[in-house]
Amino acid sequence: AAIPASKASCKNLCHRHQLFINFRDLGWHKWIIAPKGFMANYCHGDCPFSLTTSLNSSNYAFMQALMHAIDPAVPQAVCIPTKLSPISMLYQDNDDNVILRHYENMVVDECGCG
Amino acid sequence: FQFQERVFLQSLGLDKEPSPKKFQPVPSILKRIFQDQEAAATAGVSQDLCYVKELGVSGNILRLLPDQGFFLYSESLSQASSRLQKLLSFNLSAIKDEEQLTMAQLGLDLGPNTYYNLGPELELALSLVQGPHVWGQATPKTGKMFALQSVPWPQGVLHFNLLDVAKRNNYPRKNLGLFLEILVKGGRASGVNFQLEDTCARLRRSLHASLLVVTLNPEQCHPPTRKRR
Repeated sequence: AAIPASKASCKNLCHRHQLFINFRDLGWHKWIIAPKGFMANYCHGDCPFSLTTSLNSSNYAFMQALMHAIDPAVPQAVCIPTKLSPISMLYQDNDDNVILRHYENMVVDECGCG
Repeated sequence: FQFQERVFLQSLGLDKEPSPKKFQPVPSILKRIFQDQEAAATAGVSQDLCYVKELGVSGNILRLLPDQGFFLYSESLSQASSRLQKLLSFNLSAIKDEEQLTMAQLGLDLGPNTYYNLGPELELALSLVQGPHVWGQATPKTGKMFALQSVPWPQGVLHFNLLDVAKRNNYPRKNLGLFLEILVKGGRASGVNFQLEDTCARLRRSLHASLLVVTLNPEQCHPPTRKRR
């Protein structure tokens, strides 16, 4: 029978956390026309052995978690983005050119143990 | 922080953090493309970021280059009242060598559409400038004229496809120089001189030129793999 994991520990498990990047915080609002910011998110949390079987993890993370359970000197698998998406940015450069460009891998959509 | 920031800005294709004095006006086409992409990203719709469907061309970088040219003034007064001459200059150096040009569209904004001032007719001629302009030279040394167009009145935005001109003129990436002549055609009722002069003066104030350039960076846009037969 599955041992119910305590609620507290679920919170520490690897998952996606919200992170809104406001360009004004970086002082980039002076040259970025749009967007004013974007929801970038980030991955954080533990990757115990049990998780690698449920979360969309890679095989080597499974093996690493297995080895960590046997020998704690082997580091745990880490919580990383497994699905990313681009954003478009409209900005102005030093020659007063207005540029519209897309940048890959700017938004974390999903996390997993890798 | 400055080091990481500079590394990140370089990955954005910028040598250093821009510090523009004032924001240029953003044309509605760029706003629309940006909003379409944002809407698709929000809806989680996958999109081909190497094709600009609103313009019907491949490309993943769109640049609007402002005109850095200046008006030329002809000696003879009669000419001055009916003819406008402007050197248009666009700095292409921001375009990296590896980028492929897929679109170069000149936009000439003659001024807002209004119900009055419906006239006089204009004739516009565009030629490529050969070599740098020598101060004091009445008109620049120009190559063949590549566009000639009449418009019924001095209003609205005209577009000219300059892809071939820009491609031919593009290595090494430097300034693209064009010579624009606008002939204000008289032939109206009395008071024509006043109208011609008034039109030229108004055009000098309202004329705004820009070059919309679309490029495809092959390092970021892999050619679509050919389907196996």
